[in-house]
Amino acid sequence: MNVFRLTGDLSHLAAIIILLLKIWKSRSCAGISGKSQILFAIVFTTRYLDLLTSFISLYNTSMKLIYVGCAYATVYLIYVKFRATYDGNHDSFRVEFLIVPVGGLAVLINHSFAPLEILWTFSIYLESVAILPQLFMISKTGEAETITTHYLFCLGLYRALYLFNWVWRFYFEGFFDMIAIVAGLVQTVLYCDFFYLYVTKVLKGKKLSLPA
Amino acid sequence: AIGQTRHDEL
Repeated sequence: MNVFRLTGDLSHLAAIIILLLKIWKSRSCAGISGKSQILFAIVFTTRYLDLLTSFISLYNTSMKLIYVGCAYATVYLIYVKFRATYDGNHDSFRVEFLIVPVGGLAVLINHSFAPLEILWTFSIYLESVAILPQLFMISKTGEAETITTHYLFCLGLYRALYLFNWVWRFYFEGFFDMIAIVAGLVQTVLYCDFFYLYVTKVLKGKKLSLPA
Repeated sequence: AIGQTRHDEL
């Protein structure tokens, strides 16, 4: 555990909590892509199957359980509890265009051809692109609530911090995992455009709206 | 150590 890992995890946790609280407090999931949230629920489920096979630490187990639990709670709020506020018309990204290639890639490029390994690899690849339905929705409506941009910022920051964590681990532990690093780079790059808008608009007190 | 790290990171 290093400082980048820890702040990365906390940033990830903050993102998840911000989104849950936003939906809960406003009693609405307007502007939130339910599809992205389903993808994240799939990501956590396929990655944390190792909860059943290996114990690392209390921190590790509890964070995994919190992430999985919150992911399903978010999906429940969007598709069941506040379904009436869900903006399905604007959430029109075709997720099969992500899941099918990512599934194929996980079968082709993995560390070992074992069910748990393939599912882990699948979750890493899928996470890197899971935010696309959300970004697509924002580009379609041309705007995002400020609280939604805070959520996206924390979520993007988390993977960027993990990149620093991997540099650290490479230097001090001689460890690197090419699959995680490449996918993490892709994931971080997808947020760059958003980071720019966040810094130039949201942090200056303006609402995030895209030019028509 | 690949396998271990697999489970260690979130």
